[in-house]
Amino acid sequence: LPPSTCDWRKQEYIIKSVRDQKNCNCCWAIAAAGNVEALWAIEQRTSVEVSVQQLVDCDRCGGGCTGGFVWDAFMTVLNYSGLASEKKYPFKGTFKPHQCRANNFKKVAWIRDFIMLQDNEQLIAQYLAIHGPITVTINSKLLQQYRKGVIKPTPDTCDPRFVNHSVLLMGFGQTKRTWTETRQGGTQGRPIPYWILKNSWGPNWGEEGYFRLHRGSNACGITKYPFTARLGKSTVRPVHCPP
Amino acid sequence: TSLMAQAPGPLPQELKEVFTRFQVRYNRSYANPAELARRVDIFARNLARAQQLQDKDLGTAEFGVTPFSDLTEEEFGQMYGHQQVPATALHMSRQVGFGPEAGEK
Repeated sequence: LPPSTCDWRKQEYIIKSVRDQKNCNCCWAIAAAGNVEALWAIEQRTSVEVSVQQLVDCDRCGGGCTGGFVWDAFMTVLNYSGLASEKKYPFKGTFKPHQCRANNFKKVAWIRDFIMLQDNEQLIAQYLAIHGPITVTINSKLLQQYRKGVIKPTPDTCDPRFVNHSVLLMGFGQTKRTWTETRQGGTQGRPIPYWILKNSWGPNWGEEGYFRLHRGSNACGITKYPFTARLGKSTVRPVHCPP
Repeated sequence: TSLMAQAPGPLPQELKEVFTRFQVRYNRSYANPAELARRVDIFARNLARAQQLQDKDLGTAEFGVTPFSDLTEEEFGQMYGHQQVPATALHMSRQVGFGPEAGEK
């Protein structure tokens, strides 16, 4: 069983600052970059900031800032034998075709392969707790108005079949029990299990750039496309997520 | 005006104040008065929508003014989402992978 709480933001070397995709539809590239950075922090104990612009410029589908997919970002990492650093190949938030400069720079992080996890929140939590943050793609409809707290939508308010925004799953937990005073003496609310997700809209949005989504109800389609890169051998020693 | 009559939310004067605070906080300016009026209208609709989401949410989430409160749902989707993943986009099935340690194919 996975632990009851897990928060990779507390792990040493993990980059906690939140990127801002600005007017570029590159959430898919930022989520993939965040996944690679987190795995390097956990497995290699190295804090690397990789180039999102490389993923945007060198995407095989050439969608650039008009959209893309996390799995294509991972393909780009494989095709170019890794990612340059953010410092050398900085994010511009714009795209011009045929401007890929990946071969001009030394690579600071690379991956062995990438996988898609099962659409099961218990297994996703288990994988997350052992291996590190993963990317998920959700329906972003409710996020435009979101400020803080745990979103617990219904399929009517957030259709899980329509997903359009990739983010990084950083951990999970549950809210504390709440006590509501009533005439009869009070009722105790049940704790709400949640996922902790890192968005790419800057630190001024949501909970300092992060948000929480209900865990256990496929909220906003969170189980539809859970993807992660893998760095080393599959026999790598298990690591443990900070509670 | 028609919106004010039908949607819950702040009164016109309150709305003006809330919108001004939004503009200052998120450094928003608009090309002309017509655009400003349009954005105020969108802002008001979004506040009303946030209230509806608040009412329907089963968790502890708070919805309200955000950096995207002056955008329509369509604009927001175009600017900050990515393309929709159609059901047929992936020529693969779920059997492709969980990891060899978990019995992946």
